[in-house]
Amino acid sequence: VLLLKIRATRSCRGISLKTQELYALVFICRYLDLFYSYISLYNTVMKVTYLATAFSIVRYMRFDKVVRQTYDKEQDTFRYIFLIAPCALLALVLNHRFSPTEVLWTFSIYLEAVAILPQLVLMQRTQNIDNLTANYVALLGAYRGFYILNWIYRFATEKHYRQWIVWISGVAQTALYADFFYYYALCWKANQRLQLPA
Amino acid sequence: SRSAAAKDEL
Repeated sequence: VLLLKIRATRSCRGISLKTQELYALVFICRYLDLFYSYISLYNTVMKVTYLATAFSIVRYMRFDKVVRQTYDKEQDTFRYIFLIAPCALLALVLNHRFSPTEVLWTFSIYLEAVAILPQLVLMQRTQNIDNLTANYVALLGAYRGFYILNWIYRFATEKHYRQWIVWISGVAQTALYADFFYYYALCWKANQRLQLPA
Repeated sequence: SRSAAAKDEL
């Protein structure tokens, strides 16, 4: 959705490069297992797709002659370190196994939960949030939210399916969107363009 | 491993 928006409008107005780069980092850390494990064709295709789209978005925002001029660097002020450092620390302490790949995987789970924050902060500062941006954020929130339903199903049907790190992170990630979803639903009902209160 | 089950998720 985001790539379509950027390509169609030749603009990344209202999009946080910080959030996009954090997602690229999340996918790198999580999908290292592309090199040493195979689950299914679907799984592999989606992992490669996520990596490719994340990097393509970052490339457009940083290097495309036209698109990069629409990036509002002054407003996108969230500091990487405030998200990366606590997640790295937590991953070192709270993990299933203390190995490089497992710690990086756990780090990616924690980081994904909070990676939307720069985007949410940027949107709060944006007067006119365009529909594609609002829809993109809503879809991103719904994506992990729908996982919760799947986790409940798997918990009920699969033995040994206990995933506290993933579950708590996923619920926290979805909760971060609660406020956004509230205003998104209000504006959608009133058929108005999304506006977040300052 | 306890974490193996989640590795089929994206």
